[in-house]
Amino acid sequence: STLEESVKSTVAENPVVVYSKSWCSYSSEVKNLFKSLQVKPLVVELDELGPEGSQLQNVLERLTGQYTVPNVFIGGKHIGGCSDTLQLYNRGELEPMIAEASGK
Amino acid sequence: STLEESVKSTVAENPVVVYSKSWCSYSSEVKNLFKSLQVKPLVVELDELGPEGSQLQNVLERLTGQYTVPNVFIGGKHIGGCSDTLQLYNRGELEPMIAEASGK
Ligand SMILES: N[C@@H](CCC(=O)N[C@@H](CS)C(=O)NCC(=O)O)C(=O)O
Ligand SMILES: N[C@@H](CCC(=O)N[C@@H](CS)C(=O)NCC(=O)O)C(=O)O
Ligand code: FES
Repeated sequence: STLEESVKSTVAENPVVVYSKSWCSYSSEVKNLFKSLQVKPLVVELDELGPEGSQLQNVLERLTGQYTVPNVFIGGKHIGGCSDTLQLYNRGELEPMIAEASGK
Repeated sequence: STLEESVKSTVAENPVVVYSKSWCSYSSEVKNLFKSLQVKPLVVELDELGPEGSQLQNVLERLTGQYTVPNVFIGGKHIGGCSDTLQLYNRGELEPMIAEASGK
């Protein structure tokens, strides 16, 4: 579908992508983590897109198996949610991954 | 208003009350904390009440100054949200408060 294709190109063309909801604290935690690492992710606020937001959420589930937000991609690779991202960070694996995806 | 009165009696008549949203991870964290303390709060899932849910959320803001969920009351006293509750727990103040509210 075109929405599926647009998600695939979004995550391919942007080193860090966060599908988020603007009032969700778990989504905020992930966005704040990237901010503290001086990383500027592409953030897609699903609750601010009207009906397309829930369509996107369904497409993401089809593509990644994950329905929940936040939904994080680095270098086009599906990372997971808030806990997955924090875990990678705590293991020292997140920053190298971001550096590589940003072509550094 | 009647909704305001019903909130006041709910928090007066139940030792622990959590106004929550069923798909919100911060709300889950608070509910899980109480569960681990073998406490059974009265849980009100605002997203499962149709239009009354957002009315309740507005009433809670009027009564407590807090619009967000989770919104926690112990012994009729407004505690706050997830971080407030966790902070009280970490300081060893939560359990005595619950015990007192439960009339123990
Ligand atoms: N363990 C997951 C939890 C994700 C989760 O439960 N997200 C909630 C919001 S906090 C969700 O997407 N609920 C369904 C929805 O909002 O549509 C993580 O760390 O990201
Ligand atoms: N620091 C607060 C954060 C509360 C918060 O931002 N809650 C969000 C959901 S995680 C909220 O209520 N957003 C508005 C809404 O869902 O209506 C806490 O620890 O409880
Ligand atoms: S909606 Fe509350 S943590 Fe995501």
